[in-house]
Amino acid sequence: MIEAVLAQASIFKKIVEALKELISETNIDFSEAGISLQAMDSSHIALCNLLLRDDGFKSYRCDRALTLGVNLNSLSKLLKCAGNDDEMRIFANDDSGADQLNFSFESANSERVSEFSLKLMDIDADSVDIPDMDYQAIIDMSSSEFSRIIRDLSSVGEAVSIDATKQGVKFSSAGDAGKGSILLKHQKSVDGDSALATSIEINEPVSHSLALKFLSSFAKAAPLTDRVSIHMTEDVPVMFEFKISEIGHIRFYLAPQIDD
Amino acid sequence: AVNQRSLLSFFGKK
Repeated sequence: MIEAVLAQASIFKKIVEALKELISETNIDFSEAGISLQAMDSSHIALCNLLLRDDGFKSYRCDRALTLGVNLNSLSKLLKCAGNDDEMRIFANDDSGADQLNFSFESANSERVSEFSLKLMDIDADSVDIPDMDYQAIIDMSSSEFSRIIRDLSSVGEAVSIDATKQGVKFSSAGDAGKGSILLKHQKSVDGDSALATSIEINEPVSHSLALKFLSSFAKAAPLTDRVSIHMTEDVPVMFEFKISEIGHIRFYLAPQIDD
Repeated sequence: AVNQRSLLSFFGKK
């Protein structure tokens, strides 16, 4: 038996919205420690890693570790049936091999309870070992600013160059019709830390060129949290981390560009 | 267009 109760369905709705553009189907792992998933896009260039710790749930029970395969588009549709402030219960029986994942949504005043279930599927997907890494540069910035920059530069080109130095981070793109760039200057944290402030921890300048279409997908996680951190080292995958308050994170990894 | 390498060439398969 697994059973996880989230105080607000909206968090889970936002998580699925953040993942479904990049990933169509994924295995979800339930263990004593919580709920996690790792999945790559079909081209194996981008990867997402979700962690929801057991102690972030209102209640959490997992008698035996289970991996359940779901179609994220179907899950997204199902979650549209939940009110944002509904309490959400996810549960599955593993007595005879779970073939469905069940959801119940209870309104804040407990007057309405709805139940839905999602058929599970067998998914044969590659998973990878991601080592713990020290990065050369970590940019911590507003997630809405990140979304805006990706949207703005997508109107110019297909790739973005992210150049981090001690002074700041510059996002730039060029295309047939022209080019554009946005520079965010490093700000030391000051009193009343501005929500839009950008800070950069850096050992040495780092630059990466990345396809904007993947970053547009990653930006779908912005509604989950005010901040995103971008972790960069030359020639290794870039990691974008969106922390989900009190409960976990979504991390996206994107392979660097090939030098032709 | 941007050519990017597979993540499998960076991270080992589990």
